[in-house]
Amino acid sequence: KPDVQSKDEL
Amino acid sequence: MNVFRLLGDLSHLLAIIVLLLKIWKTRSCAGISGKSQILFAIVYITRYLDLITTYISAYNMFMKIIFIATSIAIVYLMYVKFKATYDHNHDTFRIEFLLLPTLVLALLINHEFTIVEILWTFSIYLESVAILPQLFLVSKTGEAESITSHYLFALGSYRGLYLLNWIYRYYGENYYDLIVIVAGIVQTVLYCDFFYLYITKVLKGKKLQLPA
Repeated sequence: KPDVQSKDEL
Repeated sequence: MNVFRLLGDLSHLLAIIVLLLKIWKTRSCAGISGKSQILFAIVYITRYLDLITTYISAYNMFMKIIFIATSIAIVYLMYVKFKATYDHNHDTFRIEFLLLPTLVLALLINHEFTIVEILWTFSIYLESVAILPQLFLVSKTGEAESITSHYLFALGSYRGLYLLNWIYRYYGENYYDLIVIVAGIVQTVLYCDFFYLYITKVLKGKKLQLPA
């Protein structure tokens, strides 16, 4: 599951 | 960050620069859908709310600020400064048909039921279809200026390059996010017809004209 707190993509 | 992701971001940035320059140099926004531009502004504002709460990198922050600022600037140029040149007679796509379903979908399918996460998910879904008013405008007038075509090509390439980035990240880092992948595929597929016309006509020096 992706880290919902940190979104590095734009 | 891998090369596909970087090229995707640069392609996105290029699209925005091309559009801004076109409007500024010609003092006209003819052929551009204000509806699509409003949707893009909503996309960036709702997606980048984490600017306030989370620091990721200088690059990330810089790009987010640029995307929010330029999308608002484009809406301002179209609806205020160069309002007289705006093609509102042809720009008749009803954006509530995109806003409402994407909002409902974001409420139903998301990673976490929090306001910030739902708005982020909404922005992903909305972005995937935000170009429809623009494509509708092109199909209504039956043509697009070459500079508008270049803008659309750069904008379409951006999510296509992100797809390659996700494939790369899946194999390299075992990272994937189904919400962005499915939305990214939808977004890229919507451009396919346009890509075909761009390659067969615009790159050969012809105007993008739809068959009658």
